[in-house]
Amino acid sequence: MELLKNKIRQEGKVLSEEVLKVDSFLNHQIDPLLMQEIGKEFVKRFSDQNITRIITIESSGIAPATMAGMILGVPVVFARKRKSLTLTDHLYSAKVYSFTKKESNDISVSKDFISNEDTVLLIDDFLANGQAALGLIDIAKQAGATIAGVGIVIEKCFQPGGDLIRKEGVRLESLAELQSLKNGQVQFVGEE
Amino acid sequence: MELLKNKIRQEGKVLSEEVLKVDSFLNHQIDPLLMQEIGKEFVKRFSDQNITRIITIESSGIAPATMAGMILGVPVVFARKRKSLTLTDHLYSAKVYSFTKKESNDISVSKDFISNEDTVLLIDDFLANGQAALGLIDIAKQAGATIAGVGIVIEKCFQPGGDLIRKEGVRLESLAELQSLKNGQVQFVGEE
Ligand SMILES: Nc1nc2c(ncn2[C@@H]2O[C@H](COP(=O)(O)OP(=O)(O)O)[C@@H](OP(=O)(O)OP(=O)(O)O)[C@H]2O)c(=O)[nH]1
Ligand SMILES: Nc1nc2c(ncn2[C@@H]2O[C@H](COP(=O)(O)OP(=O)(O)O)[C@@H](OP(=O)(O)OP(=O)(O)O)[C@H]2O)c(=O)[nH]1
Repeated sequence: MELLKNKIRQEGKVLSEEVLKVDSFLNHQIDPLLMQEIGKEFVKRFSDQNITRIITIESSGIAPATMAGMILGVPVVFARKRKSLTLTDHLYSAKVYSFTKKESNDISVSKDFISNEDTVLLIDDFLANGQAALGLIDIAKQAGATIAGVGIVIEKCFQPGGDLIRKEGVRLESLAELQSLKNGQVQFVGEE
Repeated sequence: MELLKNKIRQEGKVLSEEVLKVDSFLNHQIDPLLMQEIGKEFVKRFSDQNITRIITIESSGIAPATMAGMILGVPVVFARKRKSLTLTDHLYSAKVYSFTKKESNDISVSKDFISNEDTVLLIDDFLANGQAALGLIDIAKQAGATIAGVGIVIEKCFQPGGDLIRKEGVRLESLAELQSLKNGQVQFVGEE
């Protein structure tokens, strides 16, 4: 997605060979009109599917997922990483391992908001090691939902997440695919 | 806002005299088209102001704030409750006290995304004790920003948040004002 790739080139900061900072439009400050374009692009890529619900994870997945839901006219559910005041029981949960923190934590979705009648699009901001996306896939499977696929804003293709998702037989659409962050440079897949 | 009040009447669950559950459209599942209407209503109410940025708090504030930002064409910043991979320094922070947990925690906004040149609209989903809203006001003041006001989706008028905000001299616009949650019933301000 050229608009997104240009935004990354202009505003992305390479913090290390492994980490791209895009706080100015995705992870802390949000560019709502860019999010709307991202939503449109997700909807376009999955237009062959009859999506009934979008599932994402708090917090950075919420804006892109909500825009896709607005365009499709379907509800959006954000998986919680922590119990909330009103989300306490009647849940599907999945363990998500963090390589950085070396610990597992649960993500949860209420059974009220996903069922075997749903065809779900799973959306998140970054795809790196893939544990969060695998957690969402696990929850969708527990619910017996049909998985239309995973939609990712930025994928780090040099990390295993993409392969893990494809190994599950799930379709993956990433709007920006990073080949490398070496030498302080953003290099997209298919570029020199 | 009648559309919102009707949604609350149809789908809201009164959990106690103090807590209304609206997980089906605001706090876990999101109704994106309702969020768009909520965004429009916030923009309408503050149309006399030259808002340059919207500030909210993760997670439930993100969807309504992003819709308002989309309609105004301005960036939206969500204050973080925890350090993130990329939000580590160069921050404005405020303490937010939780009466339930009996503890204070910091919320933070990067200094890159708010300044004395901004006129900010502060948006959140619920207004109860008001500590989160006061934290956002504190951050806006530290940055020297002009505060257009606070926009709240659902205010519990029987709790002190609204008074605390007005005591700060800040304008408050709440789209649904709850008079009471007694007897398992939602009663809005101005109703029998
Ligand atoms: N900016 C940025 N973020 C990255 C990058 N790679 C991974 N992340 C994010 O960092 C967080 C890493 O989460 P961990 O669970 O600790 O995973 P990991 O160590 O196994 O990678 C996730 O944020 P999250 O759970 O999605 O948090 P939130 O932003 O939704 O609150 C993930 O999206 C990157 O290159 N740049
Ligand atoms: N559904 C519902 N929620 C309420 C109600 N009253 C307060 N809340 C939410 O509960 C959380 C209470 O936070 P605390 O910081 O513990 O505050 P408190 O005990 O002083 O009220 C906040 O969620 P938050 O920080 O905004 O979390 P998030 O949803 O953004 O993750 C607040 O918005 C209510 O009547 N119904």
